[in-house]
Amino acid sequence: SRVLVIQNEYIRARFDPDSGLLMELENLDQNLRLPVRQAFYWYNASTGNSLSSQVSGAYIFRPNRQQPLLVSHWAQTHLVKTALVQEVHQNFSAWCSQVVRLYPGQRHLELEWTVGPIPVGDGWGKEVISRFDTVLETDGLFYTDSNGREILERRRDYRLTWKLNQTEPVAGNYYPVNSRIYITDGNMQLTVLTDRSQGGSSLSDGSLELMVHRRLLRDDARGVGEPLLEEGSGLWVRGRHLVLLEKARNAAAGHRLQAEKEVLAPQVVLARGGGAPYRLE
Amino acid sequence: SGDSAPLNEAMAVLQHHDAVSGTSRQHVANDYARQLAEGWGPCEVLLSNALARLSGSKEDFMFCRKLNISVCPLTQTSESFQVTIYNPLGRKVDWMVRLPVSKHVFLVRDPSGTVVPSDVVMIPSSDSQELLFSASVPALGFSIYSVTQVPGQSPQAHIHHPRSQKPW
Repeated sequence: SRVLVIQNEYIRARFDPDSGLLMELENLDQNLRLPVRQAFYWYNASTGNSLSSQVSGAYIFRPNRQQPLLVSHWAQTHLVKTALVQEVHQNFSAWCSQVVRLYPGQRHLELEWTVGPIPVGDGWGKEVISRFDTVLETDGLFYTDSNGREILERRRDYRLTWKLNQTEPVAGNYYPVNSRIYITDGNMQLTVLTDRSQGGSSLSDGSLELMVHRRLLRDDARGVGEPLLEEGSGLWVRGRHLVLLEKARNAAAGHRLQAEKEVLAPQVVLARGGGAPYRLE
Repeated sequence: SGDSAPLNEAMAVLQHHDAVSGTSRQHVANDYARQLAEGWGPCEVLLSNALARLSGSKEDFMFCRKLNISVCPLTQTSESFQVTIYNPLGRKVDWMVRLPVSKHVFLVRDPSGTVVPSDVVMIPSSDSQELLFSASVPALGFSIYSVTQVPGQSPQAHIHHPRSQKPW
């Protein structure tokens, strides 16, 4: 079939043959299958509006509209398959690409994203997210960690300790994600592990998003005195999201062990070899 | 002699909320990066001395800081090299090592001298390739793998032709 598929003993990922986007994830071991569409979007940074003059900046995330814009509806793809790795290279645009990877024995899907330099020639600041959309009925709930330890339940447009009058439907629902964010319908759980702290949320049922890069053109008048705008052509950033699909009841074991491996990843040191024998004495 | 104090000092300075959340001016952010980078150098000497002592051989250890963008002059130019993988976790891990290499076939041996499966994968839309092999590393320990180029052989391309989707 024309559907692009990569798999190992535990995971199978399918990609839409027309758009090249991820469209389904299967956990072969636990016999779970979930349509998951992942794509990159960008929020147009606010420069102030009739409701508030607040600008999006280093301290403040404030998109100028609720709906982000797609970086691209489709990706050019390359498929690489060897005995030690299966990967789909997705090229969305000149400043956004991703490699979706599976190694033998791996129980998660690795998404290595590369974003930047974010173009701002159109005069718009951009706040780039990776968003996963599924059919999970999550009832307004999602979960984010606190420094990799405690998992906190988050409810859209709600605060546990005070009656929230939500004035920012997007930014008001963003939370810090230090190592993981997940959504569940009580049966299946979709977890995304991060390799660094990012902002994250679930702005509609079954959806979760993580902010991977920002480039803004205005100062947000909170003290920095300059916009979040790297000099020159701007930075490009590369990172990884590890995606796990599991039964809700045993998902914690999966993401906790994998997150430890991610945070305390092995370090590689190289040498030509053949050095002189060395003994302290 | 190595020294971890400069990196400790830099990490201490970077506990400031501006460093953690990126709410500093650009030149301050650049200086944070400079302090970290300056701290790496003496720490790498410290790590090299520890590895020399623990592995029993005095090597000129190299730390390729740009492996995430497939840049490592040593592995890209040498016909043979050693890969030491240190595992900070309190349990054994299997880890897929990816190293940028020249366009050749390589033989990878584990610490016992046994050849382990390896692959050279071409990176699409770039003219570089990466050597892959799975390393098994003990808890809070390290494993040393040796890599040697097999003369006269070139890696087969594993890329299935690009599929240019129908643009909507």
